[in-house]
Amino acid sequence: DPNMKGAAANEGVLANFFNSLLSKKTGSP
Amino acid sequence: NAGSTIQEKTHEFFQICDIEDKGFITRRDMQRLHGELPLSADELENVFDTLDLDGNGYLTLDEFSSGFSEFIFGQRLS
Repeated sequence: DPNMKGAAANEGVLANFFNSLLSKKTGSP
Repeated sequence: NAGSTIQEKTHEFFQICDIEDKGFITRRDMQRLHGELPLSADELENVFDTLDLDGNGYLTLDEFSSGFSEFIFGQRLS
């Protein structure tokens, strides 16, 4: 199912995005 | 408690993206994060499309936080 595949890919991108925000917050004083 | 901590974080992250403090995030705001975050312009576009559930081109705090909680719960389940 291409939709499922897209959703999974987006999940990865979202995780990446929020992880980056998290490390940006914790990385800067 | 955990609920309010998540809410606080969501708000903090929302404000990082909502540079002009408009109360919503546009595609352009998202593109400005390119350089600040280790994501490509394509990935940021993808993030925006994923979070913009109604597809109106504006990300509200509600849409943003539902994406964030999806991320949190996804992390917990995996």
